[in-house]
Parts: sequence; structure tokens; C-alpha cells
Amino acid sequence: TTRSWDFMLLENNGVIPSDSAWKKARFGEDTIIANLDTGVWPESKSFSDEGYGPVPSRWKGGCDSQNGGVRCNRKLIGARYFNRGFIAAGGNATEAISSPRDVAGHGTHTLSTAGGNFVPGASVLGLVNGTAKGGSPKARVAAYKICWGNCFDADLLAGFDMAIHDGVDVLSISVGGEAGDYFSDAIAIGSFHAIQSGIVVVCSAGNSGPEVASVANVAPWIVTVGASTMDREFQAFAELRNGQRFKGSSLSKPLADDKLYPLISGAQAKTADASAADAMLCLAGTLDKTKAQGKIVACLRGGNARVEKGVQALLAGAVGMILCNDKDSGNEIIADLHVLPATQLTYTDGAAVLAYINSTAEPYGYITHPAVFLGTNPAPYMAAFSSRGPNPVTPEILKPDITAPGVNILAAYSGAVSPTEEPWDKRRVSFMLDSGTSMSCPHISGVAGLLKTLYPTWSPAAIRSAIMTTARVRDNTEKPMLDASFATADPFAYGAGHVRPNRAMDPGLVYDLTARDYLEFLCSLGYNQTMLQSFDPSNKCQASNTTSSGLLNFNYPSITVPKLSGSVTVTRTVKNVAEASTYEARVTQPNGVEVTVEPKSLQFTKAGEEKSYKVTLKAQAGGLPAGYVFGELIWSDGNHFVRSPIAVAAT
Amino acid sequence: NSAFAAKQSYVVYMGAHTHGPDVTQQDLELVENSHHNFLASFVGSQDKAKEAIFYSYQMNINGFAAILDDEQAAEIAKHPGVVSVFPNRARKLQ
Repeated sequence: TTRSWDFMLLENNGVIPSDSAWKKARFGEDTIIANLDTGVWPESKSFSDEGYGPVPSRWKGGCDSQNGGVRCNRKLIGARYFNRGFIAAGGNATEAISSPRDVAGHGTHTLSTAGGNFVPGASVLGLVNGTAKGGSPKARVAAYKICWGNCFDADLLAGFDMAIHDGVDVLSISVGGEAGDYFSDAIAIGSFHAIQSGIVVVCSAGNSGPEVASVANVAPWIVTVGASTMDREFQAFAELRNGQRFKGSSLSKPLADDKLYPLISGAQAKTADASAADAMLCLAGTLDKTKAQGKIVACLRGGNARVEKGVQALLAGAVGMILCNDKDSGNEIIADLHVLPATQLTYTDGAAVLAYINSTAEPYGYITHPAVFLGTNPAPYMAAFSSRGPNPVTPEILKPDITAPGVNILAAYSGAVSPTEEPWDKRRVSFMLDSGTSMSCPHISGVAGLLKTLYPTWSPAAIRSAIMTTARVRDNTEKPMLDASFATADPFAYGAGHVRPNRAMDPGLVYDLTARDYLEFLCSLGYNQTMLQSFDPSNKCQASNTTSSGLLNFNYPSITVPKLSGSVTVTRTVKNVAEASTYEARVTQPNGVEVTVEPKSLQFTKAGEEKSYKVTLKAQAGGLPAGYVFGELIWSDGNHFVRSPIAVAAT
Repeated sequence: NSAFAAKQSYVVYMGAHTHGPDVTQQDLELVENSHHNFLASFVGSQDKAKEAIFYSYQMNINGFAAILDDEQAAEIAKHPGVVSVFPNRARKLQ
């Protein structure tokens, strides 16, 4: 991507340190990052093998090159496809071309974000330019195509089985569904097997926000990633004849003439058969050409895709579109490659435009040409669409784990599809801007790739811990990170916070977990022993752990107590991964909860040493407020700051 | 009635394999045969089992994906060697 890595690598003083995560971790050299997605566009410069040495000898994978498929090179070392699940579910076999070639764009975008080369001169229709960068730019990459429009469980498992066998180090999965029982969920099952082979599995939290408890991919062996903004805006202003001017976001061509155009709302432009509500959303067939012709149409966000609204406005003869956020979308404005001149406004600004249109006899307006601005604030803030906690399956485990840039991300794209994905749109782009937790997920995969290069023997849990405990919860104004509504966000939105790759390379302490710990976790959830022996015949649940205490004491880098009654004590164990040092505990108590840590100091004499501590959470005399309250625990030796979010709710 | 029962694709998940990570061709064949034998006991014959199974997960994940009717899926789920049986659902790109 052209901005997000700089944004993440910037330190508080606004400077990228010379010893950044990239240099420290040799740009992710020879780590193998794979995605399960829509395949790959192998001709992209992001996957050129110029300057790469031989493929790592441990790699067992390869490329399916038949049917116009994919030929491997020294950068793109694997590409497979799995389509039998799609076909068995009734999918059109002719759509499921027997090839891992990406004809949708999504898989190329996510794989290049995680592990693509540096590509100077990356541009989207000339509207934005820069050097595209993957998170682990010297990693080797592999694509397992399991999505054919949708992504079916049977194909996902086939992709997992092959990727584990082939020897990938990091699996990036920008796919989601409703969270459910871990053993009826292909991503949870596949990732459970993957982590037993030491593979870090990174997944999207989902795009169902801001609804509470909407987070997906919540198994505790997965790294679950929310999405937030960065400090770049594609500003296109909506100007009204009454002098009002509103900052919006867009990537679109300018209006034909430098003059004011008549404005009309979608509802005012409705056809005789359409409802005003449907026309306000600019749904297909709801806009009357005789009313919209030659005007700028104001549409409300929701109901259909943002770009699709522009398509409908264009079909109705409009010259432009102002896309007004609904209340849930708040301040989250996204730069889309609209098919006509357009801009997207915040909820408040959109409401002002609609009020002007509705209260004025002859409303007129204008949309300015988009311009790129860097260093905007506040940034990051949470994307409205990013799925939220609490964890609907195991509320004792905080999810999502982390947030990363997922709005207006520029990365490589498929040469087989247009930016609007409309068949009549003949435009083709080598790079594309896209938004979603699909885009934030591979950022964390890229950071995991760097950690894997730097610390090849670390477990997936240790790598996740390093990413989580070094995250930040303040934005670039040094104030608490916000939601898209610009209210203060909480750990159910951002997990441990916004990723800081430089700090993640030197976490000081980590919360580690083994495959055995995950089996004990499943014991605590009540899975029967016979079932768990299908993973490990020697597995025996320890009776003491088959209670909620087993869940609360699970060595996760966050602490969540969903039903606090009186007091509860939880145990954690940290492993020193730096030099000898003494760490002191510092707590920010959740409102209404008294938190004590014992011991308050942990002295480590060597790397690899482990120490345990206890945290007692006690409801204060006045009792807990309704809902969840949040705090944090930081272990620090003055150099490292090992931060854990705390979430507590009353019974 | 069962002859006309609606069939759909399911995943039958059976945990981990007993073979190690360095899997041989012989291991893979043994696993595939074991999946066919297992399903044959529910669908009536080896041929029907081979026809129904469209994936046999052989390397790390133990299980298979097959076209089954609801009754067959429910019966298979009761087998002690089976961890879970679930429909081959669609998930979305995010």
C-alpha cells in the first residue's frame, strides 16, 4: 500500500526510525505468507521475482498452471485452486474456472498487502500515485484460491490442508461468516490444525459493525483483525449555492463544467412505482430519468453497494452524486472509484445537504475534484463497518484482537476485472483502492511475517502477543482512539489497539500458548474427552479446568470477565523475550472495579524465563455500571510497555 | 421417502490423522480408503461412498466432504470417531 506502512511505522515524534521493523526483520525475508482468497494475478509487479534467490528448500508447494493458470516464480511460489465445494453447493461450474488465476481482484489485493514487493509508480487511474508496499515485502507468497464469489467451507478446508502440508508460515484469511461452534466452523477447524504446525493464522473480524457482538473468526488460536482509518484523505468537497461547503471523500473524475448544477435527492427523483425510502438509497430502478437528468443526485448510504448507487444515478442521467452517510456510518467516508463525479459525506454533513435540498426551491451545488491530503487527524479511528465484540461464542476471550488500516487501501489488483466489477466497465487497473477488514487483515499478516523472520522459533501465540501488547490506543492527536461517530472507541472495537510494527519487534514479554493449552481451553468449554482425543490420544482434560476458571485463566494477552460477581482472581504467565530486567505493574481500573496485581513486580534474570502473576478484580461497593467497563494492565521495565486490555461486566 | 430426501453437501470432520507430517503416498491412499469404507457403512456401498465424497482431507485435517441427505448426516454425526458434521456453508469476502 502507498501510505499505511508509513503511517504504522511513524513513531510519536512523526519520524520512521532508521531501525524500523522492516530493517530489523529483513523485510520478512524468506518467510512464506499465503492467503485463502480469490487467487492471484501473477503478472502483477507486486509478485515479480527480480532479485530473489532460490525458493526455500523446505517448500513443498507448487502452482496449477493449466487452463491459463499461474506459473510460479521465485516470489510467487505457490498457487492452487479448490472449487469442488462451490460446485457441490450448486455453483456454476463454468464460473469456477479450473485455475488459481484471480478474476475478482480481492485475492491479489490482500496478498500484495501482506507480502507484495515495493512497486514505485503505483497509480489508480492517475488519481493517486505512490510506491505500493507489502508488509513483508521480501517474503515469498502463495495463493490458495477457495473463493468463487462466496467461499465454501469444503474448499476452505481443502485449502488449509494443502497450505499446512506445503509449509506456509503465515495464513491470511480475509473471509468471514457468522461466528458459531468452533468444530462446525471450517476456518476455526483449519486454523486449529495450522497453529499445531506453527502457522500464524490471521483473519478478518468481519464487516458487520457497528452492531455489537458481530465479530467473526473468534477462536482463540486465530488473530482476529478489525479495521480502522489512516491519516490520508481523498478530499472532494460538496459545495452548495447558499455558501455551505462540506468535506467529503471520493476518487472520481471531475464534473464536466466548472459551474453549479441542480441538486435533487433520491427520494425526489423517485419513479412512480418506487418508494421514497428505496429511491433515497438509489436502489436499482428507483430513479426517474426525467427527474434526475443533468442533476447531482443525493443518495443515502446503505441497502446496496456505494459504487452501485453511482451506477444507478448515472443510468438515470445524473451528472454527479452526493453520497450521504446513514447514522451508523457516522464520520466514516470512503474514497470510491465512482463511475460519475461523486463525493461521500459524513452523517452530519449529508443531513445538512439533504436539509438544504428539501428546504430550497431551486437547490444547486457542485462537487470539487478529489485531492489527496496526508497527515490528517484524527487518525486512526475505527471504521463503522468493522465488526464489534463482545465475543459471541466465548465471551471470556476478547475479540477482535487488534486493529489495522482497512479504509482506502491501495494494493495490486487483477487485470481481469474493472474497478466497479461491472461487466460494461472496460476500465482496467493494476492497483486499486479497497476498504474492509479484508484489507486490514493482511496488514497484520505482513507484521506476523516480519516477526516470523526475526523470531523463527516463536509460537503463533507469542507472535500474536507481541502484536497485541505493543499496540496503541491513542490516535495521532494523542487522544483516545475514536469510533466512526467520533465517540471514544473501546476494546470491543479495536481489541488491544492499533498495531505498531516497530514496537512489536521488541515486545519484552509475551503471553505464550501451546497446542496443549488450546486443548485445555476446549476442555474448559465442555468438549468431551473422546472428541478431544481425536486430536491427541493422550489428551486428558484436567477436572479443575472444566469450569469458567479454565477460560478466565487461559493465557491470553487480554483479560475479560463477562460475569463478575463479588470478586475473581485470574492468573497469567509471561515469558521474557528480551534481556534481564525488572517489570512493574501499572493498572488503569475499569469504572467500578478494584484491580490488584500480585506480585506487583517481576524480575527476569535471563531470556526465556517465565513468571506468573495474579490479577484480582473486585466490584467496588457501589457496584458495577451496566454493560462492560474497560481498563488496562501494563507491565513495564521503562523500556518495554506490555499492555493488556481489561473488560469486565457484572453478572 | 429417504430415496427422495434432499441431498446437500456436508463436511464430516474427524479430528487429526495418526500419520505424521511427513506423509507418504501410501498414507494418503490409506486415508482415502478409510474415508470410503467409513461412509460406505452409512450409504450402503463403496461405490456410493466414492460417488458421494468430493474431498478427502488426507494430510493434516482428517475428514471428508460429501453429498449426503439430512438423515445420513445425522447418523454419521453420532459415530464416536466423528467430531462434527456440518453443512458446506458459504462465507463472504470481507
